[in-house]
Amino acid sequence: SSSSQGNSFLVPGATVATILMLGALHARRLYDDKKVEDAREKGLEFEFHPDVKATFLQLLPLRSISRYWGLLTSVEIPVWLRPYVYRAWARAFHSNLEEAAMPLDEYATLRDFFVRSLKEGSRPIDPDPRCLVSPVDGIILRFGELKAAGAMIEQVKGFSYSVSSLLGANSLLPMITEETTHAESSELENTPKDQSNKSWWRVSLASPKVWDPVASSPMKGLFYCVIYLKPGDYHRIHSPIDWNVLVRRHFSGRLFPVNERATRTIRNLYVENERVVLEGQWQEGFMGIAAIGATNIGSIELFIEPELRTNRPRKKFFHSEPPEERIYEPEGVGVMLKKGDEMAAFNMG
Amino acid sequence: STVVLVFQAPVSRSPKNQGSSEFSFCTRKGDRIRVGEALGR
Repeated sequence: SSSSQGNSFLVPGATVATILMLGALHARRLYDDKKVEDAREKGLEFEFHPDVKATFLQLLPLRSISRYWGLLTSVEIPVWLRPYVYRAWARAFHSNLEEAAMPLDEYATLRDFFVRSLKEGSRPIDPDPRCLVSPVDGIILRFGELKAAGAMIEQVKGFSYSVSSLLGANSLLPMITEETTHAESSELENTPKDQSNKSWWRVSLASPKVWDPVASSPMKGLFYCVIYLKPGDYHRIHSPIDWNVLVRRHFSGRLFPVNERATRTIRNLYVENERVVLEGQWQEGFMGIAAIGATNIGSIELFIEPELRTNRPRKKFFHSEPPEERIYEPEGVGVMLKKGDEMAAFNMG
Repeated sequence: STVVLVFQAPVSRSPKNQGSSEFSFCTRKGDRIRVGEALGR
C-alpha cells in the first residue's frame, strides 16, 4: 500500500519540484539580467569572453537534458491545477495570458501551453506591401547589411560567425563577390563625375548595356536580422513576407542556452546549435530564415512539414555531420507562404 | 530560442537615386518586436 500511496503523490510532487526549480532558475536569471542591464545602461557592451561555465556546459549532455525536460513538460497536468501552473509560468516569464486562444484549463500539458496559438487579431500584420515584418515576438539583437565577401554576422563584439556556416554549405545564398563589394564601395566614394578609375568604371565601359548605375533598377544588397525569443514570448514563427520556400535544411546540433550570457561566452553558438533553415525566394530575391533551438526549447516544428522531428537521440555526435536537406515540391516553386502565415513553432524538449 | 533572417533587398548605390527604393530597417537594436510589426521597408 505504501507504493500505491507514493504514486498518487507523483504528479503533484513532480509539478511542485518543477515549479521550485523554475523559481530558482528565474531568480538567478533576474540577477544576471540586472547586472547586464546596468552595464548596458552605462553603454558598456560585453565582449566575447569564453569562461569556465561555458566550458562546463560543453561537457553536459544538453540534448538528453533537453529531451528529459520535454518529457517532464509533456506530463498531463490535472485540470484543476492547470490555471495555477500556467499563471505561475506567466508571472515568472512575463507572458500575456489574455492572448491565449483557448481557456487555460484546456492545455493538457505545459508543452501544449508553451506552443499555444493566440486569439484572432492579436498580431495584426503590417499591410504595406513593401514592408518586411517580424516573423516572431522577441528582442532585436542585431541587424544590418552584409557587405564584405564571406559575409559575417557579429554574435557579440569580438566574435562573428559566417552566414554560410549558419545556413549551410550549399545554401541558395547569393554570393557577395569582391568585385561587387569593390564596385559598391568605389561607387560610394566616387560620384559619377569622378571617372578616373576603379573596377566599377571598367564594368560600365566594357558592357554599358549591362549596367548603367543611374538608369538601372536598384542593385540588391544582402541584409540580416537576429531576433531573440525569451521563454515567456509567443513561440510561433510567422512568414515575414510573401515568398516561396524552396528548401529546408535541418542541422542536428548542440543545444546550448542562447541567452545573452551564452552569446558572449560560447563560440559559434548559432552554428553549433540544433536549427532548421528554410530558404527560398521573395520578390526582391533570396530569403532565408534560421530557427535556432536552445536547451529548454530544443524542438522546432514546421507546419509546412509536420513530419519533421528535431532533437532526436543520436548514437554519435559528428561535428561535421552534413544537414538533412529536403527540396520542397514542385522543385523551383516549393511551398508558397503569405506574409503573416504561421509556418513553424519552437517547443520545449 | 533565436531566429536569424537573411534576405536580399534593393539598395541604391548611386548618390543620384539614393533613397528612391532602397530597403532600410525601421527598428533599433534592443527593441522589443512582435509578429507582424514592421522590421523594414
